[in-house]
Amino acid sequence: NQKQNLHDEL
Amino acid sequence: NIFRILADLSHLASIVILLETIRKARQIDGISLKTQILYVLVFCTRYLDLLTFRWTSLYNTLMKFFFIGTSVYVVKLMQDCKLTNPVSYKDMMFRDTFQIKYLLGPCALLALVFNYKFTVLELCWSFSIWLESVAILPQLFMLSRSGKASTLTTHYIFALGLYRALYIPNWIWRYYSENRLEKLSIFTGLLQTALYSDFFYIYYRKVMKGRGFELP
Repeated sequence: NQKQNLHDEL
Repeated sequence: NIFRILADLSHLASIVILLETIRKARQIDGISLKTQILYVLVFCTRYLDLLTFRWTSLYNTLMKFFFIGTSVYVVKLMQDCKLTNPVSYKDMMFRDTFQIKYLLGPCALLALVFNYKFTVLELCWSFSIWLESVAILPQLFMLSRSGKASTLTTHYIFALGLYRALYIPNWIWRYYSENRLEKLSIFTGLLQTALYSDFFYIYYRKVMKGRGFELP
């Protein structure tokens, strides 16, 4: 889950 | 969180200001085509994950399409100026002399050294994050060479710089609330904000006090 959210910013 | 929303709004505002400036004035004096081309490259390499369809949220996806689309559109508008206002275009090209190979090379190298995974997607992402941190340099170089700029151009640069600066409190917030520490973005974000610091100072001293942007 942590990995999936690695690039959750713009 | 509030910082991230404000940051993204500031980023949106900067693009709207830029588009309005080019469309209304029908001239591109003081705007660096090289910086705008670098942003096309930044967004296209960063948002490659759109192709994997592992979308984080509707908000993220829409924003990604918006940033890619508008950056390409800005370059197209500037190229159109070659025909509609050749004097302005020539003047811009004459001043837009920063050598971007000195940015592209080191950024590619840094991406190879600092990345989260040695895959095409991750290398492109890292390249984009490094490139974004320095993409404003041709614009700032142009500004420092001509010594002055239209107020709208300075509002554009300010809003663009503010966006990354606002990401910094967002990262602090996320560190405490989610224990999230994404080092590459934080380091390049700090670097990017540092590059703007001189501009911020002059903007605060002059433009915010209604005196127009002129370098000492």
